[in-house]
Amino acid sequence: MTKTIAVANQKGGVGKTTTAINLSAGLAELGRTVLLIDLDPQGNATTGLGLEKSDDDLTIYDVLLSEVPLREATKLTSFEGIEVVPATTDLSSADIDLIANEKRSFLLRDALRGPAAATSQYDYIIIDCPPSLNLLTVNAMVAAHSILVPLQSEFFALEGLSQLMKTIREVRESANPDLRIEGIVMTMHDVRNNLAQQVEADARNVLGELVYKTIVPRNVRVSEAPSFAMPVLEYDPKSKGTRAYRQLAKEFLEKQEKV
Amino acid sequence: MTKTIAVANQKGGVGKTTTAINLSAGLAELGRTVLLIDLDPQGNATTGLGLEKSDDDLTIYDVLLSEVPLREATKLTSFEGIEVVPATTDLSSADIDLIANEKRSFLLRDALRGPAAATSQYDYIIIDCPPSLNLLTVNAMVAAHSILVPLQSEFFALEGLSQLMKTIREVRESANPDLRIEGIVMTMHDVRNNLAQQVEADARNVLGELVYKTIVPRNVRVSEAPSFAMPVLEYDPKSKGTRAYRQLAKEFLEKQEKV
Ligand SMILES: Nc1ncnc2c1ncn2[C@@H]1O[C@H](COP(=O)(O)OP(=O)(O)OP(=O)(O)O)[C@@H](O)[C@H]1O
Ligand SMILES: Nc1ncnc2c1ncn2[C@@H]1O[C@H](COP(=O)(O)OP(=O)(O)OP(=O)(O)O)[C@@H](O)[C@H]1O
Ligand SMILES: [Mg+2]
Ligand SMILES: [Mg+2]
Repeated sequence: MTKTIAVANQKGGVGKTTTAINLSAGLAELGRTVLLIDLDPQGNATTGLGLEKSDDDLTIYDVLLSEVPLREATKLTSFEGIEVVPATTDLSSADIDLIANEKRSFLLRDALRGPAAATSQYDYIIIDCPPSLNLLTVNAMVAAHSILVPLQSEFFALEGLSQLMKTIREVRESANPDLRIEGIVMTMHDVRNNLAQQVEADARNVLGELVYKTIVPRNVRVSEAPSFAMPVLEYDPKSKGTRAYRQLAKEFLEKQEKV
Repeated sequence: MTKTIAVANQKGGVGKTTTAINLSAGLAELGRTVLLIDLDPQGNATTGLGLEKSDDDLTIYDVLLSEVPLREATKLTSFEGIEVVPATTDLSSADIDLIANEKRSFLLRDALRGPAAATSQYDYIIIDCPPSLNLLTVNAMVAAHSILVPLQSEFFALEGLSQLMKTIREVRESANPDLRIEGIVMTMHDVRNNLAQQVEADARNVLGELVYKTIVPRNVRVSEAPSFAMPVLEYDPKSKGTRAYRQLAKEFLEKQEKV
């Protein structure tokens, strides 16, 4: 059964896109098939995997607003096992464009479940969310089985966590009763930094087993990879960032397959 | 004359809040009076300056939605020369709450200009924007004289710059003809990192004089300061981060007073 995972955190710059891209790559290396849906008007997941952002192509905006079948907006990438539904800046007016639509929170869920979606061919659908708790992120939370939360080991990032958990509870109560937290992954972690260690300790205290054992270290190769339009697993297979994301993919599958 | 500056960039985590707080502190040290308006539902500027986020207090949400005079929502901080209009998560529904209001893009501008705003007592009004190009950021761009853009020296951050410039042009054409770019400040810059040097070179090539000479280095003391609810200028006056933000405040005033 295809599992849908939303990668979400309203705090900006915590590693949502980087985790969505490199977890997808790690899962593909382990033989899984992945559809990555870019739900952020910035379109970073689209370009980070080497796709052009073109106004002529169909994107997730067309799927949500014009009921274009998901299949028609899906693009192949040059990475085996990963397909992408791209995003462009059109998406930034989605809140306003969809306001009159009563089913506005369910559009992505319906698109993934429609007969023409053909999503059963994927083991996983990974959704990269924008840095906000707006209608797009709510759509992802309604459509998803679970939420993967990248958590930067910084003060402002920890501050936002309680609000994120509150929103998840609200979506679970109003629209998606089975929604659960897949896990929390510490990102851009610098072991030499006291604050980072304290944030990690706080997170494990409060959230326990939800926090993955795998920690993604700050590693410049990770931030260089998108400028070469590829996951760090391809860009520098021997880097610390690659090792961490491969480890995360393994741990993710162990948790998935245990359930 | 009071100058209003919006600190904006839809890319998440690039240092908007950190720059809004520490530039305000730098200007206050140089004898200027500053009103910092937190326009981000995350409320990071509010807590970063030591204020509580309480549902009982008046916030920028009440100013925009219930026409509460700005003065009534303004709070003192323990830092001389800096007052704050706080934000809470109520603000995250602003797009939807304001949709029916025809003047929805002008609400902040009108609040700053209203007779009960009493803004003439401030030399500068600094607005911390959320990581998106939604109605809140548009309100800031309509209300501001100019936009200060923090630019992280990373690939995804550079990718978003052209979209930001496009939105600024659109606001200038539709609602605020005098809107200009105050400047672009490189943030979290790591001189040892090739990508960072390349992004800086690209930015200076494309944007020339708009890019401040001052570069803010990545400095752990900067990210520790908010957990002690103070600007880095107070938290660690001898740090590299403090030196950079003091330098930025000087350069900012030189540009301001030259015009
Ligand atoms: N482990 C890491 N080490 C070094 N740099 C990283 C790491 N993870 C992410 N980055 C870089 O940090 C920046 C922020 O990451 P990213 O864009 O993935 O975050 P995001 O949460 O998707 O941001 P947004 O909120 O804008 O969508 C990017 O420039 C990225 O390349
Ligand atoms: N010069 C710096 N050196 C080290 N860390 C920094 C620096 N500037 C900012 N930070 C840290 O990086 C993170 C992102 O910065 P900040 O929250 O100010 O960005 P932002 O653009 O306001 O984010 P958002 O898009 O979520 O509003 C914060 O945890 C902050 O403490
Ligand atoms: Mg992203
Ligand atoms: Mg911020």
